Amino acid sequence: KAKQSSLMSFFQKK
Amino acid sequence: MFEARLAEGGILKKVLDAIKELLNEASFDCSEAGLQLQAMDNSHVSLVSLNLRAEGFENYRCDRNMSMGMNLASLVKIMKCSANDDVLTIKAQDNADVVTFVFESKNGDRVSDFDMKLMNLDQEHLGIPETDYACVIKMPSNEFAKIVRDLSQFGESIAIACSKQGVKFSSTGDIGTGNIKLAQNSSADSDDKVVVDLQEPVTLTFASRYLNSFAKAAGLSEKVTLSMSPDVPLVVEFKVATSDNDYGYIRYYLAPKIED
Repeated sequence: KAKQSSLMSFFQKK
Repeated sequence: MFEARLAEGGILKKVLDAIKELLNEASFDCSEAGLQLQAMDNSHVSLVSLNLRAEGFENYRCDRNMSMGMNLASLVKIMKCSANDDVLTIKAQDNADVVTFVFESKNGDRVSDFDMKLMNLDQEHLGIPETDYACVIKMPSNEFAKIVRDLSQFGESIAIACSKQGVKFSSTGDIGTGNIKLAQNSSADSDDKVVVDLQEPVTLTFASRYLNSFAKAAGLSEKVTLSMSPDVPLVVEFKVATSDNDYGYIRYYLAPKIED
């Protein structure tokens, strides 16, 4: 089953 | 001080409708360039990026950058006190702990004002890299809203497959499977056009619930743009515009579902 990823794994905190 | 006058106050109502399902509170960042908001939902799956350009306002003044933290449910209550065609002025003193909303009826014989307490929100901003997307789909926003609504009845995920043939939206669940295919078309009525700009085919899967929340922005714009690349967040963009004014945009970023 596909798992929901987090935005934090794509975008860095500024 | 900050003061911004919006000839069509109803625009802010529509913007609120487009973000209130995803966010409980958010900071409106005011600068000379305009009003910006960037916030993730609580589970860090989606992000809202709103940009209302200073030029879109009838009057716009921002002496120094400030961040106004607002409870969106409270803001909804205040906006309910206005008519869609009221002229809206938002104002705040420097370092103030309240923001004032003034509504003026079109004929000028009714003026109301509401102060709302500001909140101190410790919001983290994310840097979003410039990306060349493998697929960019432009389609009528009402159609996007209907597809997402229809397929949400099937499963909690919707797969979006973009290829030379067009775009296919699919969802599978307990009752079965739904597929909706859109071909690129060049109908004379450009409003109904689906246009795909394709570098390479992409299929990604997303949570139906978030796509449904994004579709609440369909009232802002007749068109929506979906941008996808393999294994990166989807971007769903609606222009905030009327026939005679370009206010800016609202963009949603949504992290994909990834095979375990």
